[in-house]
Amino acid sequence: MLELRLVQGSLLKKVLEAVKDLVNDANFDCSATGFSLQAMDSSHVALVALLLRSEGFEHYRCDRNISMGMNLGNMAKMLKCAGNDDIITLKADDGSDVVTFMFESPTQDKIADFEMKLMDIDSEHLGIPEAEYHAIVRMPSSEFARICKDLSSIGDTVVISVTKEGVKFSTRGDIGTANIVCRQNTTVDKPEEATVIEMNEPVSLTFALRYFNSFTKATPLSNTVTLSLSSELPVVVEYKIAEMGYIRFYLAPKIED
Amino acid sequence: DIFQNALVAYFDSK
Repeated sequence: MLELRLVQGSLLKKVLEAVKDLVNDANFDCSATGFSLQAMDSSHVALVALLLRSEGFEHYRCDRNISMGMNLGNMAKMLKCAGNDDIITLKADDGSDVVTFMFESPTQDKIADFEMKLMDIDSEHLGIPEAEYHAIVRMPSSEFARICKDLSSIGDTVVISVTKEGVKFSTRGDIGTANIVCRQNTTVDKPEEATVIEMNEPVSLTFALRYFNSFTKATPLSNTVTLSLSSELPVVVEYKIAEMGYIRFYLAPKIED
Repeated sequence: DIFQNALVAYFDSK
């Protein structure tokens, strides 16, 4: 028996909007720790890892570890039917091939349930070790989204370089080139507006912009985004989900031949 | 020319 009641149902709606274009089908894993997902995009260069901790749910019952295969497009369609203020409850019986989404309005005057078929998904799980990164950049998520969108109108790839001067996002295309430098800026009114750069050593990596633009669909989940970069590792683009967990995107760098 | 590496080049399959 699985029963997860999330008072801030809009979080789950935002999560689905963030991942549905990157991954078609995925297994949601439910355990005592929480509700999680790990899935790769079809080309196996990007990976999304989601964790919503059990403590973040108002009610969390998961009698045994369960993996539920879902089509994320269909799940997003169902969750779009929930109001932004609705409480969302996920329910599944042991051995069942369906999951039920229950939506309750805050005043309890409207209750809806939607039943979705589960799927068998043969997904490849990757072990992601804890790593020391050469540089970690925290910046406003809206600023990062703006940079990715602006650069993708000029080129297809972005070079992210972190030096003691700041973090530079560069692209080049048929019409020309673009460079955007963000300097560390911690003297802002609100901490979420700060750009903070922790650098152990300079790093410069090249990525496909279309993946970054896909990752920025998670912007509504968090005011800030963290980029963790190392020359030998995929970048980690992390959006913290307040008091619940995180959504992390991993993207393998492009390698010069 | 630049190539895109797959994630399995970095992370082990469980």
